[in-house]
Amino acid sequence: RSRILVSIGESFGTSEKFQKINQMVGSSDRPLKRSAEVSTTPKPLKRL
Amino acid sequence: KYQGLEKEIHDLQVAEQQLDDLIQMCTVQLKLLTEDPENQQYPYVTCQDLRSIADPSEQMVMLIKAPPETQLQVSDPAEAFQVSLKSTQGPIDVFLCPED
Amino acid sequence: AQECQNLEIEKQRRLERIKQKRAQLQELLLQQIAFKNLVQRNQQNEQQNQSPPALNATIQLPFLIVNTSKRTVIDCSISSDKFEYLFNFDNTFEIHDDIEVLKRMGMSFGLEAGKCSAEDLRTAKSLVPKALEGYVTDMSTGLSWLNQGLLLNSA
Repeated sequence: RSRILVSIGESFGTSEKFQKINQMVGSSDRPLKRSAEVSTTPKPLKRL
Repeated sequence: KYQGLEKEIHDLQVAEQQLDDLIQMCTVQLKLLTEDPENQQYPYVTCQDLRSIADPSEQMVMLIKAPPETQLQVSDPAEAFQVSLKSTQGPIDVFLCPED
Repeated sequence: AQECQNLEIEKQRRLERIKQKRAQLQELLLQQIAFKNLVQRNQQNEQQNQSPPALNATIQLPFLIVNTSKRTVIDCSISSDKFEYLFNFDNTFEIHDDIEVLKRMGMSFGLEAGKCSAEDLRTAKSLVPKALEGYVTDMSTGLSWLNQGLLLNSA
């Protein structure tokens, strides 16, 4: 099954991998435990 | 047409080499920046910075400070929303960004 | 004709590689600008406040953030030496690295979105070597590919 492994702890260079992870997690059709609640998915970070 | 294409490919070769040199230069500069003793004290963000991009009334922000080469693994979301961290060079610190 | 076709394929392959390398270079420039801008901002703040912020109110780079809804329940297992963590969320989450946080904070002057004021562009260009200022200008106008042709001609 697809899982993603990233080496972290250094500055710079991992942004792309996290975009992939966030897409994978955000697009999963896994039934959310409390899907009844409104807006359970995290709101994207703001851009100042 | 053949000669025109040959000339274009030569130009592209030169352009690509230029880019390789600039990428190499920038990578070295970035590394020197992050390792510069002068800079050790100043590259930080404040909790206020984090609250400015993630609304604390709706978002929970967890901070992870890990040593180099720590492995972060995200499982297949169809199985679980699971994140594992495994360090070999030291302890990992995890904080919750306080609301106030 | 066959040789022309081969050269045409070679040309497209090179153009694609150049496109990727320009994007990689622009990302490196964004990181350099964001990092330097953050350092300058913190230095100025500390001079104004005549003291550094409280230690527990700052997070040194590098770091990661995981953000999720406030209502998410997170089960967390930690090894006794803190070398291993396991988090189980009951809702989706997002992971971002420090550079993404700096960009969201505006430390890269919105260059990644091709939106940058003239004033900010001047500041951003002052943070990179002269030879690279053209790339910063390209990013600020979001015309990086239009100028691709100019780059080739100059080459």
